[in-house]
Amino acid sequence: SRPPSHPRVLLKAPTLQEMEEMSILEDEESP
Amino acid sequence: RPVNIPRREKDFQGMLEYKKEDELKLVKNLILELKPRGVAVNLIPGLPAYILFMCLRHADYVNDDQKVRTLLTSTINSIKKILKKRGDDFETVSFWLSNTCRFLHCLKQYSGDESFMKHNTPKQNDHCLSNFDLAEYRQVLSDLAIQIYQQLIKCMESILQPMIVSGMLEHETIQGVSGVKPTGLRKRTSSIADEGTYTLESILRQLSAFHSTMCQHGTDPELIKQVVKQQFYIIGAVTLNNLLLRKDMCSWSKGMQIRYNVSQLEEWLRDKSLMLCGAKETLEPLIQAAQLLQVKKKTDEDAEAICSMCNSLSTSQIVKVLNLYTPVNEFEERVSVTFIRTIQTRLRDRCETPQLLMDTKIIYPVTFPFNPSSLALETIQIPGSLNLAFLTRV
Repeated sequence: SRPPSHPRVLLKAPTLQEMEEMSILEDEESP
Repeated sequence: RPVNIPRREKDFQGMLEYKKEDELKLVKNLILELKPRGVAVNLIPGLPAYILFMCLRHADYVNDDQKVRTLLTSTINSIKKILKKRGDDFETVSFWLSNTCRFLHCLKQYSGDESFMKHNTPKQNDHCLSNFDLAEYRQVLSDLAIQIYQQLIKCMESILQPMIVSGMLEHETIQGVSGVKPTGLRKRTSSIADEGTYTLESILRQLSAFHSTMCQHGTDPELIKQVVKQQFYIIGAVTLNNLLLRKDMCSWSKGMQIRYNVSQLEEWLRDKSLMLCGAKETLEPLIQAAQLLQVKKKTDEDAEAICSMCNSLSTSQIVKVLNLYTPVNEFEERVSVTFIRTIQTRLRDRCETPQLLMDTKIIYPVTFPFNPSSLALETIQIPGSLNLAFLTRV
């Protein structure tokens, strides 16, 4: 890979809390 | 029959290709089910972080922003999940703290931001992310690292706490000075209880165990320094608080024992080349309290010397130690009320909080100084024990 000739696109990030809400991991605690 | 000719390392670009449907399997095998005490012992330090970053590089390379986002989210959530499950296990917490920091360092080192590229080889510069700027995700990872650090400190504190009073105050290792108990005080521990008692040696062994675990996990040296400073703060604060509450700990011989114990802690720092991490300074209030037990406490000159010596102790702490001071033999005397009044008058104008006990729950703010790696991503091989055969080296 070569350094890009175009500017990189800033990916907006959710907060830690928002990330938890969108988790695809199964929650072992839930029935 | 086709012959399988392994590719040469120089042909690899330091990326790992994976299918979207394998993302869950990736975080499951690499984060959720990885045992720091088992398989991970033989891995190169930070390997999980490098593997995750090489997967991320591929998602960036194919310009798939959704794949980048979900990989980062799954990674962060899996680390949080494993820490929720095994947050009381020092090895697990240390392992994921060092890997989270390494992942964060990789995101900086290969971000394409020149300020992070100063130590990169030309090849490492070629490996910078092509399409996405992950600055916001770096902030989230830094927040996660702070959470893990705080968990590490709590975990370490719960192991150390029960050892401190016994090892720093009660257990006596200096022969001859403390054979005589202060008059009128009963011995708190019986000989049977002594067998299960922690000693200074137990504390030093535990500090070495923490240190060796963190080194084995490839924890950044600057981060280890911060952990050690925090450990010493807890030891100093818990010891001083107990001294301030127990008359049987306020004698000339206890002062001697504490100074010896502090010298052993300093020796431990020297042995680990950690003398400049600020840990010793956190013991200053305890050191001064021990000196206060040992100096003369009679004349105005003694009062003046005490006031200039005890600048890390509050007036209430100094007065408390003087009030609790108990002579061990007939050559010593109790501290007179007049002397204590003299001290109080001299310290009247000091600007300070009237707090007697130290706050043992304070956690110093942590920082994660950038620590780039010289490791060439294209040389990284994945051990079979990680069960990641579904990843393809690119």
